[in-house]
Amino acid sequence: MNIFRLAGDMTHLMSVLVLLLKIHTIKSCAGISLKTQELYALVFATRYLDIFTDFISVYNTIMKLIFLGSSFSIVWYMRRHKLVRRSYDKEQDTFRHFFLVLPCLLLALVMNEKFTFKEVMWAFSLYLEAVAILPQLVLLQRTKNIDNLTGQYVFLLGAYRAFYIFNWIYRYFTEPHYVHWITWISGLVQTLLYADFFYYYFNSWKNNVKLHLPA
Amino acid sequence: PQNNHEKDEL
Repeated sequence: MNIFRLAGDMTHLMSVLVLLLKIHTIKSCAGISLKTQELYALVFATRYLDIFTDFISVYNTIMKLIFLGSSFSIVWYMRRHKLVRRSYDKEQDTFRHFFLVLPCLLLALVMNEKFTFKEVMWAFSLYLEAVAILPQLVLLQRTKNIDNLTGQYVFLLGAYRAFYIFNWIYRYFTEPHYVHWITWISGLVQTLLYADFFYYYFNSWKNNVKLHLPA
Repeated sequence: PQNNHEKDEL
């Protein structure tokens, strides 16, 4: 465990927990894409298939449980909670899961470390995580004005991506045989998807104005 | 040189 990895995990954890806590407190999920949240729940469910078979560390197991629990709780709130679901922008959040899930599944069947159910699901979860933010970014573009909640959420997710890349560079130089092409390439693609958002986020922060995305 | 132990990231 290095400092970049820990910082990455913590910002990732904060992004999910901040979102869950705010939805729970203000009973609103306006601006949040249910499609993206469902894709993340699927990402965690397919990646952590090893949770009961391979023990890595107490930290690892607890974090996996928190990510699974919080991502499914968010989906539950947005679909089932009678106040929260009323604030959901259903008409604007039209991205189809299918268009992301199917290509990722096909890619995972072809590109994986080993052709076993667990390894294919692991590769699938990495490919899907890389593109799962797309429905959220489309929703941001459509609704234009972004409240603090959504801005902070995407900012924390972007910080998590950046820290993980530093973590991979660090591990590559400090650990023998640390090579994970699938993780790195999908992680890089995911980070690039945030670059555009970050450009506008920092500009609005620098100029101290409310964040607006161009059409 | 990849084994399951290397999949220690989240």
